[in-house]
Amino acid sequence: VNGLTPHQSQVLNLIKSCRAAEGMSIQELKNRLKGMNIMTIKQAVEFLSNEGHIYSTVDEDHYRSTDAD
Amino acid sequence: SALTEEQKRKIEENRLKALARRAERIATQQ
Repeated sequence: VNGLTPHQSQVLNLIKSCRAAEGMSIQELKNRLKGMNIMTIKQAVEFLSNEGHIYSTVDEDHYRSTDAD
Repeated sequence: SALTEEQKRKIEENRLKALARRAERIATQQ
């Protein structure tokens, strides 16, 4: 629908739902997306970041969505 | 946890860069 794979959409939707100022951590994504392995999550995060859907915050381990605000 | 002014500045900088990437991607797709 939006040019994203189902995995990328799942990761993006979770990051979008996060209200914390520092965003969502990779570890939290892993905890929430129980069926998804860490490499798949990291690849989705990298893709979404390159596409400008998300951006890193306090470090390379925390992300927020550009659509959140 | 409260963010420092420096962290807030960095986050805003990264947000603006991401929005620029997004705009660039959308422009090249059209």
